[in-house]
Amino acid sequence: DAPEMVRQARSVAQASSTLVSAIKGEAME
Amino acid sequence: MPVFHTKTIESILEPVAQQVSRLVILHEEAEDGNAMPDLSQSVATVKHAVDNLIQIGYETVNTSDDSILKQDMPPALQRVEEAATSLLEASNMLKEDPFFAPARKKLINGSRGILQGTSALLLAFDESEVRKIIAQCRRVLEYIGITEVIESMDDLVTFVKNISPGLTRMTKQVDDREKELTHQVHKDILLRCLEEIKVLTPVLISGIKTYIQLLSSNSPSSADAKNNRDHTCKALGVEIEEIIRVLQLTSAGEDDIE
Repeated sequence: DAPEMVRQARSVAQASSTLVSAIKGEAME
Repeated sequence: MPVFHTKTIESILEPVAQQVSRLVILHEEAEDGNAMPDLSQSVATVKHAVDNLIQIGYETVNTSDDSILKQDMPPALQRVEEAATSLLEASNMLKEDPFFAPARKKLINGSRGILQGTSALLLAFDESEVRKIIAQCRRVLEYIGITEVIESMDDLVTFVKNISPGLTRMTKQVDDREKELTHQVHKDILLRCLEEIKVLTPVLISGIKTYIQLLSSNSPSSADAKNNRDHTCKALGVEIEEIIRVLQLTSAGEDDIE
């Protein structure tokens, strides 16, 4: 049962990871 | 040796840290000279997630009574917020010109800023959680000091009744924390301390009981019983102090050698 802060930080990290993939042109297909 | 000291922080930051690291290398080697794709959707998703994090972050700061957390968290929140703004600006600039180098640099710095800010935020939050466990350890440590004034069976019953919930809570918190850590040496020390505490606690109670019985019968051995009691009490205190010390270590290099 992770605290809300940890859950939100995880969302930010996942969104950033997707963004970085997009920057590198790897994802978004 | 693991970079992140808890499994939670590692699971959150490790994947994005690797991604950002590769991105920085690509940028430095100038192999990313192609036109940048439209990033507005991805950036908007990051911004939305950051906005939620900022909101929860400030709520945490406002409701916490931990002065160190109140001091450490706002700069980390600002860092994440600024990084998200940079990403947004870069994305808009690249929409105008997909080859615009300063925008590309801004994008990379923004990604790095999100990672660093989120890392600082998680670390500040984690340290605050650790301080709660340490406070519990100190409460137990303080309470075992009472053993010196226990001179009747009634006192002993009260002592056991009062210390048991705190001790159970402390060992549960330390046990949970041990499972969270990534550094094997720190885990091993905490487990060893918990094991020692499990052994020493009944020894202490039995030692107090023996001392009370010998004292009430005016036995000359009561001095030895007192020494035994104090010795066990001290040993228990040493184990709790060691737990407090190890809980505060956040990297493997700090102190692995006993």
